[in-house]
Amino acid sequence: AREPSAQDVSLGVDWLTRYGYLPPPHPAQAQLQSPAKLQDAIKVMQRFAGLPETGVLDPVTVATMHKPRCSLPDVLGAAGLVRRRRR
Amino acid sequence: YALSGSVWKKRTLTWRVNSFPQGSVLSQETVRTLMHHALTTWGVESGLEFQEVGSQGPMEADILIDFARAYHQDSYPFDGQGGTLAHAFFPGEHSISGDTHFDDEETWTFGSKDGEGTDLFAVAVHEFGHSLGLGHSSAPDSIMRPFYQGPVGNPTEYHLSQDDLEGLQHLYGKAPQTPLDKPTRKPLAPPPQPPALPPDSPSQPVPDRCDGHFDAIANIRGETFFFKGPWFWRLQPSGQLVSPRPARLHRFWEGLPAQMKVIHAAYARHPDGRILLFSGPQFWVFQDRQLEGAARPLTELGLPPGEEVDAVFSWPLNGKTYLIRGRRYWRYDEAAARPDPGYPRDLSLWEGAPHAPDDVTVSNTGDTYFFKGAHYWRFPKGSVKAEQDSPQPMGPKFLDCPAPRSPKATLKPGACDCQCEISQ
Repeated sequence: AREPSAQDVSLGVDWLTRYGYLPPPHPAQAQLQSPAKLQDAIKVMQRFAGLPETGVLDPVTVATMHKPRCSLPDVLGAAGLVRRRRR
Repeated sequence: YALSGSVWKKRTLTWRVNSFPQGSVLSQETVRTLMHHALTTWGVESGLEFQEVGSQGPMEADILIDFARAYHQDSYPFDGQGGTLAHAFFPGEHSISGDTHFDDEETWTFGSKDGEGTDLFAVAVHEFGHSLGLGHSSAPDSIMRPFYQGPVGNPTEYHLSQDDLEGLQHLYGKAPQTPLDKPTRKPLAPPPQPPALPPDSPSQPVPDRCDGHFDAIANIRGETFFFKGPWFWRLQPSGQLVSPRPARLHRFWEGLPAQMKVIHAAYARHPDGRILLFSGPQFWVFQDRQLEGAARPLTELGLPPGEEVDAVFSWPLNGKTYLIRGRRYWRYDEAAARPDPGYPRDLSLWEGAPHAPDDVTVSNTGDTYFFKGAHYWRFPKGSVKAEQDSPQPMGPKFLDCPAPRSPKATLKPGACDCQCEISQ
């Protein structure tokens, strides 16, 4: 299998963070995800999406990340899902 | 199913469409009617009532529906066509709780084919699931899967999947028994004409997977699919069934002709990942779940006119595709896009294999499995000789079923010195 491109990895990390598979970045520090954590997050995403659990950003996984979807995260954080705005 | 952790404490919820899509082919009446039906889908199963209110009321609606673009004053800006489609807020005491937002830059449709826009009813049912307290589900048939899965058919006939139903009833209990299908509120407008649905009756009896005798079995992207009549089961790579309940063929394989009630063989094509389903003397090619083009004759793969197949599989050792019928098999070269010469050959080249298998598939570890009746024959990776202990009952290994009581000795292939009476 070919190595995922830097663009795919960047998209993947952004996507995995947005939908709750990776923790949100700390505002005061630059954060680099360890390969193992990233692989685990990809596996969880693949399991959720019904894909083979390879832990790799393969073409099927990247294509799934491009699919139209609901904005809400798949994995709900401890603080709950919604950052609500009071009207 | 997944729960958000919040739930409405009241059983009658008010709703209102606060803003409509701009420049959409859908009229405001159609949008309101689709919202009504999407809410009713959840209401009829739980006894929750949904009441549409006007903008002049003293109280804001519990579920306020908006079509918005880009940043729209919550934490989930929309991104234009594609990407994110909609979102909704879970139940609670905040004024935004329950509210549902659709990306106005999508091409919202109703009654169109998949690919011609985004079906508003399907997305609305999903979002209202959030409004009632459900999170995203990974269950294959769930409307709460996070990815858009295409139109779901006629709104007046749509029913929640078992997964969604159980999640909803965990939160709100079951609806009173009589009358079960009474709408929670009279529609404000006559329902739009629904698209035709494949004729799959929900009253159709579900087959027993432990009986074996599958029509087709295939490894598709690491999962094993077991087809029987208009149903199929999925076995995950971990060895777990996605659900003990089968899924409906036509709900999943979009575009498969409605009259096609049996899949005789299936396999995932090696070079491009396309999935081929065979029935009778024809086959259909799918990209993911969507049909590509029309039915094709088996003659394209080198079989004589009118011939059918019992089993098809791609052998990873040489990348070739094998098509089996009775005691014979053909070999097809996917790379050259032509059948190999010198076929058919006798299936006995696969030593120990049963003739006319129900299907053949290759596992994720590279072993080849022939299936027939309620048994399987395993050929270790790269080998054309069946394991000594073949055949084995397939139920305990694959389908979470108890081991059968019947002896397996009579299933050995080869000549049989026995008499068969009608009572046996």
